[in-house]
Amino acid sequence: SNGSSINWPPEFHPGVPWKGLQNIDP
Amino acid sequence: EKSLIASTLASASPEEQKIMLGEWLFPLIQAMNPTLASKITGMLLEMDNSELLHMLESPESLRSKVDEAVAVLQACQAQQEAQQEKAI
Repeated sequence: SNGSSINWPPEFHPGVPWKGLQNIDP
Repeated sequence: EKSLIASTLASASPEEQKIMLGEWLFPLIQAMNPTLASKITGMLLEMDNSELLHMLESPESLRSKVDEAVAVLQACQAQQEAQQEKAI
């Protein structure tokens, strides 16, 4: 019922900013 | 080589560390599973950097984590397909 899992996991491509970084606390 | 990796990481910001680990892990993962490599790498990068370092140093532990990640991804995919069928 929630579609949030469809975009998980954030894909990693060399040389491309990684979306998963948004989840990292400095 | 181990200490080079560790010292390079130590001088980088947390964001840069993840990117570096991703850049290092991606080709290794791609060799094991070309189709899902980008998703597997993204998934593994959610783990602690110390664990990621260990995987870089130990091909066996990398392989077992990649196998786990593939199993999770396939289960996730099957669930999504089941949900889509329900919706139709």
